[in-house]
Amino acid sequence: FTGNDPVSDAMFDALEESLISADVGVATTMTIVEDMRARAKAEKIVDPQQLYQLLKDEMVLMFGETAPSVEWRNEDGPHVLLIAGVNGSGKTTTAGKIAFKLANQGRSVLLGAADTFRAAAGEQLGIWAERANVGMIRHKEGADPGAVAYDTVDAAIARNTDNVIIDTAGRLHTKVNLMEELKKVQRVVDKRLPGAPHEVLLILDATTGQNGLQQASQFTDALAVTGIALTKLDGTAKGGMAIAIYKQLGIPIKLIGVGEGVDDLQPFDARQFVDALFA
Amino acid sequence: SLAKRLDSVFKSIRGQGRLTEANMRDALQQIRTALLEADVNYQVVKKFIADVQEAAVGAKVLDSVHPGQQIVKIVHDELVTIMGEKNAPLTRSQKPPTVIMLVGLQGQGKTTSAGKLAVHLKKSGHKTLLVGADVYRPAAIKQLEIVAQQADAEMFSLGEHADPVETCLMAMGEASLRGCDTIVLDTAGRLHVDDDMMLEARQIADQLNPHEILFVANAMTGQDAVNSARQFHEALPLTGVVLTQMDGDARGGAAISLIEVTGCPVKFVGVGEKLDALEPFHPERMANQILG
Ligand SMILES: Nc1nc2c(ncn2[C@@H]2O[C@H](COP(=O)(O)OP(=O)(O)OP(=O)(O)O)[C@@H](O)[C@H]2O)c(=O)[nH]1
Ligand SMILES: Nc1nc2c(ncn2[C@@H]2O[C@H](COP(=O)(O)OP(=O)(O)OP(=O)(O)O)[C@@H](O)[C@H]2O)c(=O)[nH]1
Ligand SMILES: [Mg+2]
Ligand SMILES: [Mg+2]
Repeated sequence: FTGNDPVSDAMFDALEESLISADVGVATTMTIVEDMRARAKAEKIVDPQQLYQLLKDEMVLMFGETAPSVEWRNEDGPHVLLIAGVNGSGKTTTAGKIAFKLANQGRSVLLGAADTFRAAAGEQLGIWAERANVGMIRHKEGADPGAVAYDTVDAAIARNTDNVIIDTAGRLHTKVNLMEELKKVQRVVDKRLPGAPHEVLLILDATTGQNGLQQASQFTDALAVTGIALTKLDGTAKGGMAIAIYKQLGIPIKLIGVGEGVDDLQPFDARQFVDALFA
Repeated sequence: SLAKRLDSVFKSIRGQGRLTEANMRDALQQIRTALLEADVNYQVVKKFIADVQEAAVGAKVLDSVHPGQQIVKIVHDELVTIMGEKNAPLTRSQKPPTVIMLVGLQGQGKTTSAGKLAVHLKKSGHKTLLVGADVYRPAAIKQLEIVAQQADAEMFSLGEHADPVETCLMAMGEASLRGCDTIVLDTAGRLHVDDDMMLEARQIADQLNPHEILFVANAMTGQDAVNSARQFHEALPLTGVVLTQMDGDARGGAAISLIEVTGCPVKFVGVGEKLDALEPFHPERMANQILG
């Protein structure tokens, strides 16, 4: 490139800054910028606007043309959704929002309060159960989370419930014993209903930096995460680490949280996400 | 780690004579990458690198025998200087009660930190009143009630149909009644871009005149730390930061961003979910963690 080339070094610096500032992460950003440099050269692109559009289209394609399914039906028994993630990411709120959405679609829903540790966790989920007008299984504080999960699936089978949503306690992926506890919850659920949980949602706070990749990697090693719900996108954080997670681990974003109310849950839309990233 | 990276940059130089401007550029690039990987904000890194470059020129690193080690020391020392070389204690009011207000985005650890502060203050003989000013989050007040019990602290709220400002105002009288010399106001998580909620926070601060307004943020926060911190700082006279979930494996570069943007020290770090998991902030240790 020469100094008077509009698609200049300054433009690639600006691209690097917007990607890093969106929490896309250093390694992924470097890859993207290098790819774009090569393409600009190969395709003799001279207009920065054109290059940005190319990148955006490419990112949307990467996520896939069709939005991932959140139908959550199971033909032979309740569909079981397990919710996990680090502390404060929005698990309980997301569980409540999903319950509300499914109940409004006419499904029967049962919530499982498997966070038996944190202060007022059961009460908090209980209020969401009321808002969604759905049932909830809860044991007393300090009870075994596996037992709650088991009882919830068991009750759902007995009652012919369409959807089970199990909320778990926040835990750092670095805490081995807590990750083991989570694996046990999954095993127990599978034991009661082979094949369950049918969906394992990792709840990821959009303000999280590159540690999000570590979280996704460790939680998926433990549980085979099938999807991500990216929360707090109503703030100014872009949630760019979801791109690194998809590129490196292949885990799709299925839902986004855009507020604290019952309706503040949306299916993931790649085009909207990518446009917002560069806004 | 940064030390290893710089080592490999300078290994290729050793025996080739003097360190050059070009090698210096490589070293600065490695430092920049290390800080960005640690989630330090992009603009903050830019300024930091310029400062390191200046310090390196001043320290005549180009004439040094061990340029790699010298640069690591310059970077480490610059980080420690930014973060405030020693621990900053909590302000106490001359005339009780001391009022501490906790603010921050959703889910960062405010309510838990309120309990931790009560436990911490109890060790030096202070009696704390925890105030439930979060009327929005389901069971928030119940959560603080339980936290207060676990911390063996007093707790006050007007319930979740009350006005948060009024709750905080009434807490002042309540503290005297119950012989508490410290009040911790646990406020609702709020977005810096939510005007109504930021106005509420300002009203609480205006009416209560807290001796400490602590911004509570998660150590895994990424680039957005500067945005939220900046707007909270513009809205409220912040006096300090509490960095939570430091028991994880996040590099914690947000600490630099928060300190730079608010001009406030990190007063405490949260290192676990239990109420005894609060430690004073150690700039030296944080610098090592950030550099990986
Ligand atoms: N603005 C905003 N706030 C959210 C969103 N999702 C959750 N929150 C808030 O984030 C805070 C934490 O939410 P919780 O649902 O308690 O998070 P959690 O992961 O269950 O927390 P733990 O169980 O303690 O680990 C609450 O104040 C929620 O209202 C979102 O999409 N947008
Ligand atoms: N591992 C770890 N977890 C923490 C720490 N501090 C808080 N938590 C956990 O983080 C989650 C959120 O804590 P809260 O105290 O409810 O956060 P908050 O800021 O009051 O949340 P909102 O009121 O909804 O804004 C809980 O699961 C806490 O147990 C910490 O230092 N380490
Ligand atoms: Mg929860
Ligand atoms: Mg709280």
